[in-house]
Amino acid sequence: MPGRHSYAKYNSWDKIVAWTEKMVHKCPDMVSRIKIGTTVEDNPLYVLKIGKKDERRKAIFMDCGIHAREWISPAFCQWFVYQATKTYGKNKIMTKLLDQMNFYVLPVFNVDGYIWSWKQNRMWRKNRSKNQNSNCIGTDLNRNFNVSWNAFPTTKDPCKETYPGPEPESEKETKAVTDFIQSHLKSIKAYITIHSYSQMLLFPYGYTSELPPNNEELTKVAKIGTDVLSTLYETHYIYGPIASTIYPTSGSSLDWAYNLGVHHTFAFELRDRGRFGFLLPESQIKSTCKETMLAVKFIAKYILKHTS
Amino acid sequence: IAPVRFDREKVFRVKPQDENQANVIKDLAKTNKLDFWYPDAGLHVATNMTVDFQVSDKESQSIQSALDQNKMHYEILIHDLQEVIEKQFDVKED
Repeated sequence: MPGRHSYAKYNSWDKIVAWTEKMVHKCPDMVSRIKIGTTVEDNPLYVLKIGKKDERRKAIFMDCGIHAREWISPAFCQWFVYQATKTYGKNKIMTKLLDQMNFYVLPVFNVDGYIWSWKQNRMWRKNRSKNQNSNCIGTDLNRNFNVSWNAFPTTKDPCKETYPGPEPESEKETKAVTDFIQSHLKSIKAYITIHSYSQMLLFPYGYTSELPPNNEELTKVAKIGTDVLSTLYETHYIYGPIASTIYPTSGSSLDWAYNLGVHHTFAFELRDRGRFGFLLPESQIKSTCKETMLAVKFIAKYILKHTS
Repeated sequence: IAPVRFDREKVFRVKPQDENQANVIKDLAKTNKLDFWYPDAGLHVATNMTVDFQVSDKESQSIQSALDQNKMHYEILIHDLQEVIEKQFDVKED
């Protein structure tokens, strides 16, 4: 037995797997578990589908834990699933959302890396794939998507933390996610990816300083999203396109999903602003998740109302 | 394999004031093993950007000297990474 799962603590991969089973058993009408693939080390990649069985409804895809050491990210996905199921029928907004749309939640994207960060190296970022002609392990999954892949003078050195892989979608994890999103493209109206840290709400593009056609709309949603987030604990987030708000990146999941046709894509960089960095204490999990929940619910409400 | 320990590893915060100072950090990254926390790679370091990076105990002295030499203001956000890693589990099982 993996031990007791807790929403107020960081959970190991074994606990998260057991938790996914528990959620399906507890809420069989609302939660189902889909295995979308496996990792290099043959761990399963699970997506939890939250909502009714109707496939034609609008949906939002959300992933957590693309970078192994960003532990607050998977904690949020677990929190989201728990809150969605717990407040359905009690909270007006959540009830409306789940009555009319589905959420696909990937609680841990980079499973092998997450396990490694628990057992061997807390500061691990990449996945755990082996690289040809190098002893260095891993690809940065958020540089591995097929969108302007490796376009910047990044690095082809597998020893670097931002190594984009030998080719786009070379990684099993990336391929599993892109296949899933492509096969559900008709219903997926928004893509949300959860990272840490630096307190930002980002949208495309990262690979160019050009702005997406619906930049004004994305800016408006991000502004209100960060305003809503700050109402609980006055946590200050900044927002904007990736390239100008952080720095230019290529091969990111956000840009890939946008160019595929999911025109509402957002990346959260959760707490904090640098005091703890990737080592946010467990005592801040609850407040971080609660405030983030407000912003995600706002985005979902917006998607429900403004997309066709 | 024994888990990696981070005893006395440090996290520096530097805000380069001009291109020259940004280049100092980029150069340090070429000769030392810096793990960039923000931005996520040395090549993204730019003027007026808040840069956080992790460095081993062994290399931290020479990094500090280089920053001092170039009159760069810095802050040590984390003095002992291992201690902070252990402290992150600050919620008791209920």
